[in-house]
Amino acid sequence: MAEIGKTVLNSGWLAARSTDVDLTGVQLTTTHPPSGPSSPWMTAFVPGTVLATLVENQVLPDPFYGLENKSIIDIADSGREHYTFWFFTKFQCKLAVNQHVDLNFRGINYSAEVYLNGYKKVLGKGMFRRHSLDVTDILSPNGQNLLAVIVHPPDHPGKIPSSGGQGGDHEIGKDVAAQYVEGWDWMTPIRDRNTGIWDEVSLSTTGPVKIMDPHLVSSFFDDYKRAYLHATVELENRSGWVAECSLSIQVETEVEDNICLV
Amino acid sequence: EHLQTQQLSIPPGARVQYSFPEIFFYKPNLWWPNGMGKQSLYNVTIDVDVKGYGESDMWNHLFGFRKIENYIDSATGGRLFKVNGEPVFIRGGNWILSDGLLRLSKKRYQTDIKFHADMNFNMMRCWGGGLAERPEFYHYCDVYGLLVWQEFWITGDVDGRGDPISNPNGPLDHDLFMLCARDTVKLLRNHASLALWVGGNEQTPPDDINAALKHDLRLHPQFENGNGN
Repeated sequence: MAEIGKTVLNSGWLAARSTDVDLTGVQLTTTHPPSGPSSPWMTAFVPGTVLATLVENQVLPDPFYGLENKSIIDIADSGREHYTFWFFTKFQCKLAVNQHVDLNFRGINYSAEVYLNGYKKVLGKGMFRRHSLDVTDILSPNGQNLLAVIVHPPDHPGKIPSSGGQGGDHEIGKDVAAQYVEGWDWMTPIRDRNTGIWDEVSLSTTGPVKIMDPHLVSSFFDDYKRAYLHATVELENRSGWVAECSLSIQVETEVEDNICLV
Repeated sequence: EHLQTQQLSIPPGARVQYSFPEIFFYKPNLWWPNGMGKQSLYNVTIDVDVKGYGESDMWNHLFGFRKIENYIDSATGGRLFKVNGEPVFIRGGNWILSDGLLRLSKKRYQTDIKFHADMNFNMMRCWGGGLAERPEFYHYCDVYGLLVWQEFWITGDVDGRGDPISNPNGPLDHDLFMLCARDTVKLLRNHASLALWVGGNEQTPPDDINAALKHDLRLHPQFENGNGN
C-alpha cells in the first residue's frame, strides 16, 4: 500500500536524443525499455534542461566557461528536433483499495507527450504551468512502472542575429516561455532555449478525496492585535460514493530556533 | 495552538470548494521583511479524513501573518510599500534566475537568497524575461525576509518596444498566457514574501491580458472593508 503524500521522482532518469531512438513511447514503456545509460541513452538531470544533461555527461562543454557557448550548436541552426529529447525512468507504486495516484510535472518547457506502461497522455504547451495526470488506472499490476516523456522545445525558438541584441529576433515572445534564452545585453543565448523537464516531477498518493491548491489569507484589525486566518481549499471526491469527510486545519507556532514542537 | 474540524459530504466524482470559518488569533507573531523584525512563520496543516477509509490527503505550508500594501506616492510618483502598516525603504535586487541551465536546487536557492539577505536587501525583483520563480525560491525569501516583486512573461524589448519592433500584441496564444498566469498564482500565492505581481518589464501586457490579470488579482471583496466585521 502506497503511503499518502508526495514522492519526488528525481533519480534514475535516462535521456536520449529523439532522432537517435527508433522506438515509440509505447514500445519504450512496454516491450523495449532502455536498460541503462548506454548509447544513445545517458544519465539525465531531472529536474533540469536538455543542455544540463548534455553538459553533465560531458557531451558538450559547460557554456559558462570561456567562449565554450560558441562551440554549442544553436537550436536555430540545428533545428528543433536536435534538442527534442526522450526522458525515461521507472518507479515502484502499488496501491491499496480506494487509493489514487497523480503524476505531477511542476514545469515542462515547452510541450510533451507522456507514456506510462504503454498509455499516452499529451501535455499542453507552456513553460509556466503544472500538469497533474490521474494515473491510477494505468499503473502496472506488479508495481513496476515504466515512464517515458518526449519533450519538445518552444515552438518559436528564434534565431540570433549576428548583431545579437536583447531577445535576439524576439520570436521567443510568441510563446509563453522565458525570454532571456535568446540572449540579452548581459548574456549569450541558451542554445536549447531551456528545453526540458525543468521543474519537479512527483507522484502524489491520496485516498478517495484529494486536496487541491489551498488558499490562505490573513486579515488584521485593532492595530494587528486581532487577526484572522481565512482558508479555502478545493476538494475532489474520486470515488463512486458520497464521501463523508472530516476536514481539519491546524496552525502550530513555528519551531523556535532548536526547540521542537511535539 | 489552533485546531478546527468541519464535517463535509462530497458527492461521487464531484469537485468542490470549501472555506473554513475564519480562525481568530490574538496578537500573532507577525512576519517582517529583512531588517524590520522577525520572519515568524506558522505551520498550517490541512488534512481530510474520509469515513470508512481514514486519512485521505494532507497539505501543509509555512505561513506568515503580514499585511503588505503599496501605492503610488503622488509627491514623487514612486511606488511606496508598507508592511504591517510600517513604511519600508525598499533595498531591492534584480533577479533573473539562478542558473542558465536551470540546475535549480534547494541548496542553491538557500545560498543565493541568504546572500542577498546578508547584503541587507529586502526585496528581489523577478524580471519578466526570466522565470516565474519556484516555491523553493519563495520559501527562502519567506525565511530570510525578502519581499518578492514577480513579473509575468512580458518584456519591453521582445513585446513591442524593442528593435526591431516585434510582438506588439504579446504572445500568440493569450488564453495560454492566462492559463499559465492563473496556475502560477495558485502555485505561489500563499508565500509571505510575495509582495507584488507585475504585468511585465518596461511594458504593459496587451490590453486583454492586462485587464484579465487585474481582474483576477484584485483584492477579494470580502477583504475590502477595513472595519473588522
